[in-house]
Amino acid sequence: TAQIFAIANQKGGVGKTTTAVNLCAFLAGAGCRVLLVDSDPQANATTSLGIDPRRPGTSLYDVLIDNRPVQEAVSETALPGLSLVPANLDLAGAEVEMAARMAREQLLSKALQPLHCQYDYVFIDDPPSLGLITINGLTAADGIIIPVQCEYLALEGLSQLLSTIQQVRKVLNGRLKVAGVLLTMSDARTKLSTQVVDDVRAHFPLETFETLIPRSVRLSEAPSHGLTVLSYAPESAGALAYEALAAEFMGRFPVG
Amino acid sequence: TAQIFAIANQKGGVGKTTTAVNLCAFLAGAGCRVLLVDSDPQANATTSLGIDPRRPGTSLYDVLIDNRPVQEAVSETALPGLSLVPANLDLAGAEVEMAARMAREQLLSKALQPLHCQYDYVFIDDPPSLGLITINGLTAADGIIIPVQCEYLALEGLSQLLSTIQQVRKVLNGRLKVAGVLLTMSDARTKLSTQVVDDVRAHFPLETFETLIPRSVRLSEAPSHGLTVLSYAPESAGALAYEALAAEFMGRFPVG
Ligand SMILES: Nc1ncnc2c1ncn2[C@@H]1O[C@H](COP(=O)(O)OP(=O)(O)OP(=O)(O)O)[C@@H](O)[C@H]1O
Ligand SMILES: Nc1ncnc2c1ncn2[C@@H]1O[C@H](COP(=O)(O)OP(=O)(O)OP(=O)(O)O)[C@@H](O)[C@H]1O
Ligand SMILES: [Mg+2]
Ligand SMILES: [Mg+2]
Repeated sequence: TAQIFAIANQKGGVGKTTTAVNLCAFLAGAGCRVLLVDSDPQANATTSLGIDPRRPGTSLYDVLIDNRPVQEAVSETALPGLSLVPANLDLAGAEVEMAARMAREQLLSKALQPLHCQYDYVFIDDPPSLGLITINGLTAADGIIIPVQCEYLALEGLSQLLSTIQQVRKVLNGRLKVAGVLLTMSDARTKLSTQVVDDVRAHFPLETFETLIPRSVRLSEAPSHGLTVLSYAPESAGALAYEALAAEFMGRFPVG
Repeated sequence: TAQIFAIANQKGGVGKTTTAVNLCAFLAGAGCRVLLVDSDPQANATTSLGIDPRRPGTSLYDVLIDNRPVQEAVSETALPGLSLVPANLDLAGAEVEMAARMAREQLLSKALQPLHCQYDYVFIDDPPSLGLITINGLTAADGIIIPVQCEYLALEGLSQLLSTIQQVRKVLNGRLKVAGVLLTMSDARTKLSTQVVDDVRAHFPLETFETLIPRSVRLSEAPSHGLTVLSYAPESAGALAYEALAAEFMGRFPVG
């Protein structure tokens, strides 16, 4: 049955979507059956996989708000083994509508249930906030993956995120654990980056992935071609780092 | 009477807080009376100015939810001429509470009214979302400043932001205009960055500031010392860029 991971951090621009798209790509490339759920109204994961968020069809909004079956929303991507539940702009208004529903924090968890046997891993790309969409992701997940940019301001919000995780674990989802902390956009040349790496490893010795993701321009170019870095620049430093992360990830959370 | 600007973009990590803090610093340095309102629950602007968001005292949350007078929340910063209304963690729960209030989009606009004569410029640092806090900022403002990171994914969300601005202008704040578009973290060495600069200048020929903000590690180090780049590294490329931006800004929106 599928293991479900939310990729979340309310700090903006830390590499949530880049991690979601490229980690999924390398896991699918290794033969796993992977589903990515784009729960960010910006629909960056959807665009990064070459799918137009404005195209007609069922999106995550229809699944959460209109109770459409999630299977209707699942789209194939260019990568065999990787499927996507796309986001669209309607999702921007979803939080207000979700707030009035019964069991509003569990809408996503219930919606994903029919898919449990079809995938090895399900990943949820969350928006940069701790609102109802992200809480839905944390309630549906077995674990959270926290990308942390190697910048000072990225450290600031971690304690707020951890206390939100505690609350969700207490009243909504007792199995939620910190599955991993991932250091992103590291730059060995700057003191600040090295300091953040040391700080995070000290605070999260067990959870922090060995794999560091370096700053690599190929990673930021790939989405403009609607490709993952696996297809766009497989020999780049960014691709090799996400490939190593996928291997480390499968070691921590073996399939089946 | 004060001109009010919201610094907003739902894309995360594009330089909203860095622009808010450093533009305010150079405007105050040029002799203007400036107020910065930190309306992001992450409280990054508060931290960047050396103020602890956990310290006791009135914060923006108390002003919006408990109707405390905004003067109670105004704090002095280390820079003469620059005052701050700090954020704190309570703000993370504010949107749900605000949603139930009458005229919920105008809470900030009404709260700031008593301050109109005391400042030349008021800036509002918004969180990375288009929720009720950001809508409050757009409703209170005369203009919006849109930081755009020189990255492909940062372009994606602009049309969504523009349509939100249209809606706010139609039903909440008829005077709201796009005061400026600011290109941030530009890197002349990469094709992607240059392409984004050209695209944005072509789409927003009148609004885009001449000043480009380059990627500069001093800008990301300054917050860890609780200083603006004006105090931390005044000769750095980042500081010179924000100094030039402040001059260009005063030319566009002269005081009084
Ligand atoms: N390791 C990296 N090297 C270089 N650029 C990167 C790297 N990781 C991400 N980026 C770029 O940095 C920007 C922010 O990354 P991304 O959009 O993945 O972050 P996010 O946390 O999903 O943002 P948001 O908070 O808006 O959802 C993007 O333009 C992306 O292409
Ligand atoms: N021109 C620049 N050069 C180098 N680093 C920068 C620059 N501008 C911002 N940064 C760094 O990039 C990160 C993101 O910037 P910042 O936090 O200001 O963005 P933001 O849009 O306010 O983010 P959020 O969406 O989380 O509110 C921060 O760590 C900041 O220090
Ligand atoms: Mg994202
Ligand atoms: Mg910010």
